[in-house]
Amino acid sequence: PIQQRLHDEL
Amino acid sequence: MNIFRFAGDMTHLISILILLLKIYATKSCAGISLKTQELYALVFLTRYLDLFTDYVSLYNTVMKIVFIASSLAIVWCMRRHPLVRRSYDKDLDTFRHQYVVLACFVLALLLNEKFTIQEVFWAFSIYLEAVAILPQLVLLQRSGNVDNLTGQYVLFLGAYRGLYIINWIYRYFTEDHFTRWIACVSGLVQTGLYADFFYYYYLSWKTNTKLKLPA
Repeated sequence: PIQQRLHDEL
Repeated sequence: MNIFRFAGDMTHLISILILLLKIYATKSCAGISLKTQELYALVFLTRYLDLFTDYVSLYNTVMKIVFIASSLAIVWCMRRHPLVRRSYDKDLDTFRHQYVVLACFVLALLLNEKFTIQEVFWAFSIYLEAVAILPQLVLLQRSGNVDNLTGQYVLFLGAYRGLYIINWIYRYFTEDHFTRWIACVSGLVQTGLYADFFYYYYLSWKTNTKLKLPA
């Protein structure tokens, strides 16, 4: 599965 | 995580701590816009919906909790604290922020990364953050003078967004397929809003006079 786009910033 | 982003998060944290310090130490919130603080609390609550579902890092989780808690604490103080609430300039803080909230939500429905609850609210929080400072800037214009702590508050807030833009430029050149158009464009708009304030702040610092914003 594609890596679910994570918001890695605040 | 690059140094620009870390510095941005730290200046953001400092700006909130300056505000909390000012309110706690002086037991007054004169010159602070409650509407801006409510908008910021809304920004954090809608942006960090993934607080419990997606774990990025301990740093991210801790900072998200700190931002949510501190922004709610400021709003609570300004609304409920018996001493602080008396000094709130209710008749000066008249920016109709509900229209801004509505406009940002409609925009988020149209322009988002993915049409899911979490992504729509994330985009909403990004747009809202860009304009959340408006009631505060209007209040500063109305009250004419800017006491130094509120001035520093806006200064650190602008520095945080400016550093984030440098962080996005850095990531664009160092990471392949890094694109954050929504956050980048919105961040540029937000930093632009501060630009005029920075100009007057710099003038007042250079001419060593009290910061006066043109009414």
